[in-house]
Amino acid sequence: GSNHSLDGNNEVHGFIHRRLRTHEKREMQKEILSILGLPHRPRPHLWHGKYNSAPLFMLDLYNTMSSEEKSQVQGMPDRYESVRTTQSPHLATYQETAFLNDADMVMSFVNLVEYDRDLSPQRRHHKEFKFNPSQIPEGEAVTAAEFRLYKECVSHSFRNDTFLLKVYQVVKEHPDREADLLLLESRRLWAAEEGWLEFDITATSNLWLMNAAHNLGLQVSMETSSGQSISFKEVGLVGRDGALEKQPFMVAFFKVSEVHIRTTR
Amino acid sequence: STGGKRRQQNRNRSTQPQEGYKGPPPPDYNSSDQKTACRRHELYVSFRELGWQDWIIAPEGYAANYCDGECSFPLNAHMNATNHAIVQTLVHLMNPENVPKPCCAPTKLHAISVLYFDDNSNVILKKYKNMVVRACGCH
Repeated sequence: GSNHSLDGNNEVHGFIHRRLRTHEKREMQKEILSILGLPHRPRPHLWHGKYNSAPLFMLDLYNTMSSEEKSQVQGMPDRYESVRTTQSPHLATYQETAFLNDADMVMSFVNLVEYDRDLSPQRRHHKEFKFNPSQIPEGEAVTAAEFRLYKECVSHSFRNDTFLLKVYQVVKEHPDREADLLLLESRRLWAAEEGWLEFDITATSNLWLMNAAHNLGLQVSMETSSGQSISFKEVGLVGRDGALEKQPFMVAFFKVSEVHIRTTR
Repeated sequence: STGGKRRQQNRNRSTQPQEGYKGPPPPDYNSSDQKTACRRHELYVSFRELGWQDWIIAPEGYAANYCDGECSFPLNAHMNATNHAIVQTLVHLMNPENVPKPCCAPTKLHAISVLYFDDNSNVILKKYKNMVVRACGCH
C-alpha cells in the first residue's frame, strides 16, 4: 500500500538528509496538516471500536483510487477497470466504481451501538446499528451511502430455505413499545448464500446530515419464509461480535467543493 | 525580433544536435551552470518520519517535489515560460534593482489519496488535488 515515487534507479529519496529537530518536525507537521485541511492531528480511540469501521475495505478503495491516479499521471488508459471489479472483493458493483471515481472523499463509520439487544419488546429478533455521519466537514454532499452486512453460509439444516431480511430506518423510539420504523429495503436470501450484502441508505444518511435529531439509527430483522422471526446467528449474518473484517459498517461517498481555502495563520 | 531568431537557434541547438553539427557539444543538463536553471527538485514527505503511523493508514509518504532555480535570460529553452515571464525578464534587465526576475513555479500538479483514521475512529479516504509537483516553469 505504499506510494513511493521511484525514479529509474529504484532508490527512494530520503525525506530530509538528517533527523528532524523537534521544533522542525512540529513546524512541518503543522504545515502538512494545514495542506490536509485538518485543524489538528487525529487521535483515534483504541477502545472506541477502532477497527470496526472497515479499514480493510477502505484500504481496497485506496489502492483502487491510487492505481487510478497513477494511470492518469502516466496517461495510460485505465485497463485495470475489468480487473478491478472482478478482483476487488469489496467493489462488487460497477456503480460503486463510478461513485469512487467521482468521489473526492469516502468515509466509513464506526457502529456506535455498543450492546446488542437481540429481542425487541415484542420478542422480535433484530439488530440495531447507529452511525454518525455528521462528523464530516461542513457543506459536503453525500453522493452515495451504503450499509453493509456480511452473510456466511449456514449449516446444512437450513440449506434450501430462504429468509427475508428487512432493513428499517428508526423514525421514533418509545420506552415501552416497538419503535416506529420506516422500511428501507427487504431482500430474500438463500441460506447457502455467502458474501457482502449492500443496502442503499443515501437518502437516509442525507436526512441524518440535515438534522442529527433524526438519526435514530437502523434496525435489521430476519424472518423465515413462514414469517417467523429468527436470529442473525442462525442465518449466518455476522454481527459486531464476528470477525473484524466482516463486521457490519456504513460507507458514504462525498463530493466536496472545489475551492479549498487554506486557513491563514 | 533578433532575440527571437537567436532563441530559435538556441532551441534547435539544444534539442537536436544537427547532423555534422560542428558547434560546441550540446549542453550537459547536469553541468553545474544548468543545475541552477529552474527545474523540479525531489522532496519526499514521509508520514512515518513525522510519527503519524498511528492515524495515517496509507501511504507511508509521497514524493511532493518542489520548484527551484533561476529564470535567467534567455529563458531556458527546455523549460516552458509564460509570456509574462518574458516581459518580466526584459523589465528586470532594464531595472534590476526594483524589478525581480520571473519566479520558478509549478506548472503541473497532480493529486494523491490519503487514508486515515479520524478522532472518532471512522476511516477517511480523501483525494487531495494539486499535491504533487509534476513540472516547473518560469512565471
